[in-house]
Amino acid sequence: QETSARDLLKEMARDKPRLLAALEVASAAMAKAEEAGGEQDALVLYQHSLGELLLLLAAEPPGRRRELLHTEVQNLMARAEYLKEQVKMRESRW
Amino acid sequence: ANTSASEDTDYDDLFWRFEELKKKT
Repeated sequence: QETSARDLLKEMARDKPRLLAALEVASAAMAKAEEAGGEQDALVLYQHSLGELLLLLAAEPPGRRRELLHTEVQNLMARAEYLKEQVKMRESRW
Repeated sequence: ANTSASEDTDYDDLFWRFEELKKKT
């Protein structure tokens, strides 16, 4: 369900290259987070995409796309926070 | 400007979380 909402958002972002690009960076972050040792790179990508998406969300007029973008930002934020916690915990073990 | 008060609060919360996220681990 999460994926289909994301696909729908991408579909609705076709006329907004900046939004589309930020969503691509978010996808890259998620892929990187799955890689062994990719956590730090993933965090940087999450920060990059979230910074952009937050600006775009602030400028987005009310409507379906705004709702989807809002949900996606919350989703990505939660993923990034979780990843940061993981990294922090691992570093504190050393 | 086009958002309700609760949406504004939520946006502020997201922005605050983003600032926290950017801090060094």
